[in-house]
Order: sequence, then structure tokens, then C-alpha cells
Amino acid sequence: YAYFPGRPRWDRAEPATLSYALSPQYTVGYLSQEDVRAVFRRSFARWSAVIPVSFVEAVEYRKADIRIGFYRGDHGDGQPFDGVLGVLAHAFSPEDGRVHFDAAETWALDFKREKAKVAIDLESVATHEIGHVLGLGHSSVREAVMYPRVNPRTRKVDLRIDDVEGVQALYGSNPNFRLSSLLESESENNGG
Amino acid sequence: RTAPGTVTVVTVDARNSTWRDFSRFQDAGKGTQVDGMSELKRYFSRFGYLPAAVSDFTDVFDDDFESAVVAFQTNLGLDVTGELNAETISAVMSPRCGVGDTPVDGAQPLRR
Repeated sequence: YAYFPGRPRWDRAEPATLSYALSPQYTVGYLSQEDVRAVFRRSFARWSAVIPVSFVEAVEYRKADIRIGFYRGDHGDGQPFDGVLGVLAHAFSPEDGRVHFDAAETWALDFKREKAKVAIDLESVATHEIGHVLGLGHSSVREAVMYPRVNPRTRKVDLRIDDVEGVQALYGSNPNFRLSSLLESESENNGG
Repeated sequence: RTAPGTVTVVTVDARNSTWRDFSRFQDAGKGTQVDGMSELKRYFSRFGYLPAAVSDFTDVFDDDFESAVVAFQTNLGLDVTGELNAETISAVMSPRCGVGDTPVDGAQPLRR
């Protein structure tokens, strides 16, 4: 795992709570807002399960700590999106809170419903970008959520030990989290 | 009209239209000059492997570019060869996150 220069993190009194919101304006029309909100609820929950930070959906977008939107091309932050595939999304280091997805992608919530060969799993990328929001850089461990590449029609949402150790070094461990259960899970995934 | 019995095969290359062109650099080695390699250098610059300050990249596979390729291969867990082999070019052309790969501040990837 790796961090941004200076190891920035959200510096909040414990128990830390961060608010997030989806832009009401910058959306993708073919996805239901309720489904997208559910994706982000699950994505944030994965991180809050391992660190003593909780996430709540804000009522007002502009006042949220973490602001999520879908943008096309040059959207004013100096990092224009490039159309289908290429760069899929980006996020900013703590405590900026901006998370941007390329609206030109074919974002999928369920590959059984979305048949496009270029479909990208929204939940996988959301979980990855939240890692950046929390302060993690890219990992060189291919199985890690924080690995920078993702292939179309591929789902990778479960945090791996590399992700967990990285984020816990920044925020500490959630008292309810058991590393042994994650080790067992990874061991099973690796064929024992 | 499509004639009866004709099968139309549509192949979708799951890669960005710009990055797809990078396949022509496969197997280019140090010291070679290939038209358009400056674009590939810009890609490496964008993700932190070459200095962003250099705007006029050449098309020559030079020492700095070899170091960038080595760093890229190391960061992405690829075989470290310093060459633009098939695995490396495939990794370059894959869809990815827009955050740079080398913002690390002394933190080394943890190996277990």
C-alpha cells in the first residue's frame, strides 16, 4: 500500500463521522439514483467495517465532506476525462473530498442486466476511489482494491489485507474488526 | 440489406481509443526511435513516472524512459524488464484510475 505525499488523513475527533453526498446535477441518466445510492452505501460500509470511521449520507450536497459526481471531458479540475475506457474515475486526497466518475463510461450495477463489453462495475471503482478519499495511494498488489487497473466486466469489491493494513495504519482499527476472519477469507480465495 | 445467412461479427476492443494506439510500441527497445512515442511518454508523465515539467518529449526510447518503464512495472507488480513487452503494453492500455501511481512519500509497498 502507499499514501499521498505527507500521508494526509481526515483529522476528526473520534468517533469520526464523515458525510457524503451524490451530486443531484452530475449524474448518469440510465442508472436509478436509489440504486447508485445503495452502491455507495455498501462501498463506504466496507471501509467503515475496518476503521473507526463511519459515513453518513448528507442532506445537502454542498455541505458534505465527500462529494460524488459523474462528469464528462474537461470538468474544471485540471484532469479532464477521456471518453470510453482509459481513465474511469479519480478522487482527491484528504481532506478535499471530491470524487469524480467519467460519465462517458458504461457503468454497471449488475452484469446480468448490463451486457456491454465495455461495462465497468460501479461498485468496484467506488470502493477504490473511497480508498483515495481516505488517503490511500495505489497498491502494487494485483488482488487489492487499491490496485490502479480494472478490466471491463470485472468485479473487485472486497478489501484485501493490503488495503486493510494500509487504511488501518492511517486511522487505526475498528474495534469490531477481526483480521483473522479476513485472513481466513483470503486463504480460502487462494485455494487454502 | 443483410443477405440471409450472413453473420456479422462486431469486435469491441475494450480499450480507450487513444491508448489502443500504444500497441505499436510493443517490443521497442532502448535507443530506438518510433514516431509518436512522445505520446506514450506523456502517458507515463501523467501517472507520475516522468517529470510533468517536460512538455516536449522526444520519440526516442532513452534512459529516463527506461527508468520510467521499470518503475511502472514495479508499481504494477509486472515482470521488471525495462522493456515494452506485451504484458507492459497491455497494462498501459488497460482502463484505470486517474490518480497517479507514484504519489508515495517514502512509503514502500508492503510485502508479506
